[in-house]
Amino acid sequence: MFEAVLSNGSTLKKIFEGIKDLCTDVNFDVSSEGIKLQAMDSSHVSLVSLELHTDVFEQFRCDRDSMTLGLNMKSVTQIFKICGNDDSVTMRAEDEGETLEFTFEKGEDRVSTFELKLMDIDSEHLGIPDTEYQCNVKLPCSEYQRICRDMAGFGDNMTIDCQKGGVTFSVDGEVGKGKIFLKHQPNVEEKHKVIVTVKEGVELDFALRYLNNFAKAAPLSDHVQLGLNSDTPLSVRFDIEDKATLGSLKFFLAPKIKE
Amino acid sequence: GGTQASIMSFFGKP
Repeated sequence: MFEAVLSNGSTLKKIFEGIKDLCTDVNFDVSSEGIKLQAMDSSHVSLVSLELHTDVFEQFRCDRDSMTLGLNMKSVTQIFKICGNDDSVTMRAEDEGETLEFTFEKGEDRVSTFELKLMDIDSEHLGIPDTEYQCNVKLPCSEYQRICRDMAGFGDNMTIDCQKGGVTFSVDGEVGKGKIFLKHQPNVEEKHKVIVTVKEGVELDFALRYLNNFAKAAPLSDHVQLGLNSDTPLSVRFDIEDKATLGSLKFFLAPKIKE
Repeated sequence: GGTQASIMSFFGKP
């Protein structure tokens, strides 16, 4: 049997909202270590990797070595509309069961339950190498969200140029060119902090459609962390409630290759 | 704007 209780149900709601437009169906891989999810978008340009450690849950039980729960994202996000912001959520599945039961509770006054039919999803697991990035940028999620949204008005691609001292986001579109520079700002109040760590400068082009899609996970944490290496996928990481110990939602995006 | 690479060309099967 699998049973997990999360007092802050909105965390799961935000995770699903963050990935629902990228992936149609996903597998929840449950083990005694927690929940993992790995899925590609339908064009195989990006990859979502979720890790929820048991620390994020008030209660966590998985009797088998592993269980795979196939979820349709549209249905899950529909179910999570039932979940109020202050609700706790309990997920429960029998060992050979065909459903995942969600229970949303606020105190004992209001209890909602929905049994979701599980799907059999054929998914390929890719090996994500442990990468040390040449450039790491930590910036407020609201800033990331705003840059991606504003730049999408001018073009389809955005160049991220990370150098010592700061990071420049630029777009070159039909109506003209624009850029936004964020300075390395370690000594300001936490919510405005921008930390740019550079071993060697990196400049890469990415599709804004995907960068904007990842921004839907912004409510999950205050800061987002970008990892860049030459000619490798960009890593966009949201730590759950800004605590890596609880887990993270990571997106990887393949770069545009210059012709 | 360059050619979009596939994520599968970077992350192979484990």
